[in-house]
Amino acid sequence: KSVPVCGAAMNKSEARITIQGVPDSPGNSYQIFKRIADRKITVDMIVQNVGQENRADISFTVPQDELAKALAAVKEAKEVVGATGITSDDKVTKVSVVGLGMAHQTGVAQKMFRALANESINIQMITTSEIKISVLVERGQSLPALRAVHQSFELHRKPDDLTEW
Amino acid sequence: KSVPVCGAAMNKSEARITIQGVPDSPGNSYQIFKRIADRKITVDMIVQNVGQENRADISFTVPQDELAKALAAVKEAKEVVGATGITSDDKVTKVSVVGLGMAHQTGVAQKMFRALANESINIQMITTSEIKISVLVERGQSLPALRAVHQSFELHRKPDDLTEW
Ligand SMILES: C[C@@H](O)[C@H](N)C(=O)O
Ligand SMILES: C[C@@H](O)[C@H](N)C(=O)O
Repeated sequence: KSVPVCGAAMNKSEARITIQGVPDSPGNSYQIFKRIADRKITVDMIVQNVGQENRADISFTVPQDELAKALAAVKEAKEVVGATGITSDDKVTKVSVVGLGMAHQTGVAQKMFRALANESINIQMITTSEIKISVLVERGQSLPALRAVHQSFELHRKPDDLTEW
Repeated sequence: KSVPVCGAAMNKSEARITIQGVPDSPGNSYQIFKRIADRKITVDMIVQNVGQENRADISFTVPQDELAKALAAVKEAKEVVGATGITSDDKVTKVSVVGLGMAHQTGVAQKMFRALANESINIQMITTSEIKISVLVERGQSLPALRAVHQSFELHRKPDDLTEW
């Protein structure tokens, strides 16, 4: 039988920044990420959901040691685009499941979310691609989260064997 | 020199559903995607940003011909979790850039967003992985969006050569 999920991973050294209330019109994502790129900051997740009342929130994650630099970039961008606020959290962990057979990934998503729900772990952000589902959770729940997805997908490896990615 | 982006693609046959105001506590993502999985609906993008005032919006895309079925699942889930609303849009297109060298993807993100901004194309949703940045745009702007990223990343292939994915 096919194995949709072949591995799980986590990254504990990220921080999350959200620029809130970005006017939902062409050019504003560019203004934000241009300033981040100009400072040579590495970005991992970028998440934006559909806007409401002509504004949208844009979140992204960076290595924790680049948080201060990224916040400086975002403060500048906030003024330029007219966003309403900035929030950040340096106590987050990205937990991912990876699989080549995830094309029909609904079953994988609900299975991952159930594993986390059963441990009372709150899902702060969700992003997906055809081969990966990543969620952001509270840093203190890193190991329970990773173990939960390991067990749920029967990945049979101790979390401390895994490489961060 | 390294080529961070090796291709672009679009999917014009998706529809977007958003379940708004999902109580931001463990178990609610599971309740939603369980009902979608039970109906064997194929899900592509899943996007959730951080919550505000203890509620978060969760959006996802499905094949257009599964929209009605997915809306039925979501209506049920909305009652169960106590979400505040449901919106959907069947006139969307997913546009993606793909690259193995995207690990430092800030430069790629701002370049993709600039290409779209220059054509006055509004970005409705953003999701990323290490090898892919996907955005959702209005269906009517499919071809201008794809051409814009093609030119920006010098991909030298006509859009109609590309496979949808
Ligand atoms: C919110 C932001 O993504 C905006 N829609 C843009 O296109 O830049
Ligand atoms: C909003 C939803 O993702 C919730 N935080 C959960 O964990 O299920």
